[in-house]
Formats: sequence, C-alpha cells, structure tokens
Amino acid sequence: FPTSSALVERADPDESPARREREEAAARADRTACDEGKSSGCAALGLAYLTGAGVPQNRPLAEVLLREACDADEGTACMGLGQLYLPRVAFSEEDKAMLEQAGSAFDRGCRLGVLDACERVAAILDGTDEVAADALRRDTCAKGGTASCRRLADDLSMRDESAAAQTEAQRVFARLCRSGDRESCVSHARWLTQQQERDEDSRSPELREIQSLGCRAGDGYLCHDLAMAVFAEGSGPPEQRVEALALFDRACDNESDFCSIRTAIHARPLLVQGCEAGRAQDCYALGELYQAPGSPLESAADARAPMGKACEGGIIEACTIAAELALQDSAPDAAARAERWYRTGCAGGQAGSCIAFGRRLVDGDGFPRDPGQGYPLLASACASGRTDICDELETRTATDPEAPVPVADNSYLPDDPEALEERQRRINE
Amino acid sequence: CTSTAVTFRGTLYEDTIC
Repeated sequence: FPTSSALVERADPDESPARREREEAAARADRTACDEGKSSGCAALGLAYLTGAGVPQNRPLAEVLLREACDADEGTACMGLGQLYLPRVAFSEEDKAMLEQAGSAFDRGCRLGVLDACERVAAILDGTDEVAADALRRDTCAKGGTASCRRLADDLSMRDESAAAQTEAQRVFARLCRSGDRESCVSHARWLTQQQERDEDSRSPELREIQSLGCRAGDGYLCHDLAMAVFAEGSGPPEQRVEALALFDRACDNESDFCSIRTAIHARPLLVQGCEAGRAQDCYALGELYQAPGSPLESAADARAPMGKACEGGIIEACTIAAELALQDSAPDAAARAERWYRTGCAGGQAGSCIAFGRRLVDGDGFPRDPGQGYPLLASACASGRTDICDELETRTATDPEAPVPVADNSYLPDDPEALEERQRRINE
Repeated sequence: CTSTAVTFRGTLYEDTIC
C-alpha cells in the first residue's frame, strides 16, 4: 500500500474516553468473532486496525485481515482495502498500479452491495469517463447510496447556478440529513446559514433542526454552533445552562477540538470560589478562561477583575493583560489601576509590561503623553536585547526628536577596504 | 509519526504512520 493513502488518516490520539471505551469494546468483540472464524468479524477488526479505532493503528495487519475477508466476499473489507490502496496522487507508475488495485477492490465491494464502494468507483471514473460516473451515481443513489446522492446534489448545485437547481440540490441535502447523513447536514446547514445572513433573520427553526440532526449524526462543529446559540439565549450561571451544556458535551464527544469549552464551563465555579478565597493562581486561571477566544465565556469585563487580583497576588504574567483590560474600562480609577499593574509587571521582569506601558506613555495612548517616562522604558528593553524595540526606537527617531538614538551594535559593520576591492573585482569580472 | 507493533497469530506487524 502507499506510504500515504488518500483515505487513511492518522488515528486521533485525543479522542474522548467515552468514545475510546466504545471502540475498544467493539474491537474486542470483533477479535472474538474473527478468532471463531467469522469473516465479518475479521473485516470489522481489519477496519479497526486501518483507522486505529480501539486498537493501535497498524496498516500491514489491516491489509492482511481485509484481504482475507474481501476474498471471503465481505464487501466492507473490500471497501477498506480500497481505502488503504488509494494513493493521494497517481503520477508515478507505482501510484497508477496502486490506483488500479484500489479500483478493483472498490469494484468488488460495489458488486457485493457496499454502496460507498460504488461511489468510490464513480470517483475514480470522474477523471476518465464522466458519463459512466454519472450513471453509476444515479444507480447507486436510487439504491440508497447516500454518498452518491450527496455527490449528485453537489454536482447539481455547482454545475447549475439557477435558483431551481440550487433549491433542488438543497432538498436532496435536507432529505439525506434527515436520514442521518452527517455531511449533508453540514452542506445544508451551511446553505441555510448563508440564506439567513442574507435575510438577517434570527436563527431559523429549520437551521436549528438541521444542526441538531447533524450533531446527532456525529458532527462536532454543528453541535458547537448550535450550543453557542443556545448558550447565548440562556440565562443564569453557565454551568446551569443544561441544554447548551449537553450540546457542548456532544460536540466534544464528536470532535476533541471542542472539548476545552466543556472543561472550561465545568471548571469555572471552582475557580470563582478559589479566586474569591484569595488564591491568585485560580484568579489567573479564571481570567484566562474569560479570555479564551471563541469561548462562550469570553468576556473582557469578566476577565478584568480576576486578572487584576492575579497580578496583585503575585502572578506577574497576569499584569500586562490586567492592565490592558483595565484600560478598556470606563471607570474613573481605571487608568490608575492600569498604571499600577504595568509597573508591577515591569518591575517583576515582564518585558511586555515595560514595553506596552512605555509605548502608551510615548504615544499618549490611555495615559497623558509623557515621553520623559516612556522612552527610558523602551530604551532599557532595547538595551536588554529586544532588537525589535531598538528598531522601533530607530524608526521613532525619524519623526520624534525626543526619541533616544539606540546605541550602534555590530549588525551592519562597514566593509574593510580589501572586501570592497574584492567585491568591485567580482562586479568588473 | 506514530509507530506501532502488533503481534497477531504469531506474526509481528510493524507500522509507522506520519
């Protein structure tokens, strides 16, 4: 098989424990069935080794198991074998031979009634014989082959931009989604979202339904998107918005990328308690939780107080952020707090605090302009090795006579006479 | 890259996937 198959990805190392347990149990059952001589069990076990579901991902073993099961007329095994053989590109002779092998495995799977294998055969035909590909797709779709129907709908919506074709394609996606096809839910939800953006309507019940169906069909993003909407409509403490929480949980089960949100919502009450009890580390963690971009908890107003407490409690990393957040606050003493926190950070060795404060003083941004105080802060950052700040000072000297000229370093030494002569000689030559 | 080695029916199967 090729080193990099088009359809075999690396197993996800961060899948949720619940899913891992499910997959491990399934693989154990398949193993038992395979040991008892059931080729369906060996096919399922081969597929598990192909993707690393409940077992370590191991393609040579997958190949052995799938080939035997495919020879014993297990269509899903032929499909898996085709997935393993399908190369990412087919330029070299070797790749073309692989493509051929993949094609015959898919073909055998298709003949054995695996409709997804038929779609793969059609996909290989796409490049050479579009008419045959279309015909095979129509036939496969009529038999209930979801992937082929989906692809036909895709083609319909791309080849023909008329409103009628678009509506027709979306009707197919909606039907497929209602019958549990995740990708059709994704396609249809995307279209409904675009329609909605055009109408500037609130989230339509139809979009919610499609998102909910796609979420149940295993899509992480659709769960997440719906969860964000439900969360925003909810009231009360985040950890008590049960409907949204259930959706965030589901998003995490489907795709591990979304798990941090669930963790954050569940961690929040304890951190609030800890911060109120004076644990600076908890205040910092709480502030970070409110700062996480894209999180439903993201709120500069909520992050402000805990970040400030963290800085005052000795978490120096918190000071720059606390100061920046304070400057967004309209309270009359906000600037004074920001200044205090910048100074704490800067004195504690956070170069970022000195630089941010220095720039604000020099530019009169957030504080009254005070180059006499600001420039020394920037100059000492430059002197302690921040070459980007030296460059910044150099730029500032062009327009601001008060800016200190940074001390020359050895970045651009003038050429010695011999080197100059040598260069001239080469140019002449 | 991830490497795995699995023994199945007396044969060792090794794989590295990147």
